[in-house]
Amino acid sequence: FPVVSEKEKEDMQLAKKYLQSFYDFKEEKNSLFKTKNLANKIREMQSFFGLEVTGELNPETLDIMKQPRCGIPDVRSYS
Amino acid sequence: TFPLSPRWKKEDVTYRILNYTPDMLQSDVEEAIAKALQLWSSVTPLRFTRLYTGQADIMISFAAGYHGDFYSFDGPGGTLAHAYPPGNGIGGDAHFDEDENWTKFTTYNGYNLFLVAAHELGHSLGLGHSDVFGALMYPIYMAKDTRDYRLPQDDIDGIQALYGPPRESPALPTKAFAPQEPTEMTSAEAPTEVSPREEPTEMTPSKTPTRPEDCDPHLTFDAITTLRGEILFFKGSYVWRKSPYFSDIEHDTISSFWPPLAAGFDAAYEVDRKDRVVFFKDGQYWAVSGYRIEPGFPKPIQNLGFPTSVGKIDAAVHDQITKKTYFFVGNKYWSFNENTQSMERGYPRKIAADFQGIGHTVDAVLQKNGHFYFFHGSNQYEVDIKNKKLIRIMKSNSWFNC
Repeated sequence: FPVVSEKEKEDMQLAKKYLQSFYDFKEEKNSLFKTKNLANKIREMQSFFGLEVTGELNPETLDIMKQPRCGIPDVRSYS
Repeated sequence: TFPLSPRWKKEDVTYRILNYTPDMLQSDVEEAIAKALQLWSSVTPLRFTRLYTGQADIMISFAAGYHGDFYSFDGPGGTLAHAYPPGNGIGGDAHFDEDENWTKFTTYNGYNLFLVAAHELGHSLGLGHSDVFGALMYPIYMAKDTRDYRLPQDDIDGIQALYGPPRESPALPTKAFAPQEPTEMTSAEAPTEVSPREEPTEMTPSKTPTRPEDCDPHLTFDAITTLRGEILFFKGSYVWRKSPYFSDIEHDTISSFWPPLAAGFDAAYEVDRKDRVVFFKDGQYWAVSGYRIEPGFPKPIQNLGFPTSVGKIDAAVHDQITKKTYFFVGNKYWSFNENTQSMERGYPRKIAADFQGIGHTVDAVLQKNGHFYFFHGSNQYEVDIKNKKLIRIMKSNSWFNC
């Protein structure tokens, strides 16, 4: 595998934090399905914003994640 | 809405501003909040009362970082604000990130408090996020001119699903009798204040009247144009969209297509070979291509060759055959050559002199299927383009399958 650049690491951290905040993404450190879970959350987010649903952290998806926004989660229910 | 659709079970909802941002004058913060609430009260039976002490349903505050709930703010950018759905305690409360630069106007170095507050207070009333781009409840901040801001239809549909429409739904007055300026707000719609100081809040409200029914026999239009094969009918801030691809009439607000032009139009026409629609409002005009407003607009209508005595255009239509555009002002009309971009000599002429049977002013003119359709009040007059003769008279809304 190619070495992941610092930029890519930062982007991935940003994406995880974003998905945790707004799409109820829970990182399961010991799960074999870690990547699949993340991709599903990215798909969910891409679908909400009308982006091409790829499940990949492409520049369009990252752009949306970096926009100023409301802090209310898009999917999570309140208790 | 949120899961289980929480909503206030009463129509009188109280709010309190707990503190202020140093970025703005206190009076500007109060005005932004009051205007934001008025957006929602104008389309529902809800009434808002401001409290100065004690517990209000909606507690509004500015805070940075950790501020006592489980959603700490994150410094400049990122999350701007958040609010809780209706409920006891923290329910209904709205928090604004003090690390942002809050502004009264829309600028590129700050966030318009009115826009953000209107969004957050939508949550306070029970609305969740919308995936409709351009809707107020879309979760991403979009800078836009908030003068004469109108609530997008998606947000109206959402809030009315929770609370229903306003108790009194006055029908839109007809164009002939009603100016298009924002209507004065009534006391029933304005947020009221319970204050030991009794200081009135200054507001410049933007009332959102109810859209008339498609088949209302008294329905009139401000302007009509074709756009990429569809026909758009304009009335106030509303658009009726008739597409050859769909049988139903689509209802939209102007703000959902062209947010800066939300206040409505006097006239509109399309030059299809240029993929351009031109809108007129008072003494100005804008050119758009699809959703995009072309740069350099608005321009004064005098740029088209009108004398300064012409303050507004009643109607406009483009003849695709002759490449000429006709502008209607009072009982006269002008002919504009789109090729040379200049007014033709010999104009203005009386409408009645050249268009048989059109002996009055016109609200809107549509060119379709080899005919001109002149709209006047609730009637339309079908005129053959070649010989300019009246063929028949129909109701204005005959396009809506009534």
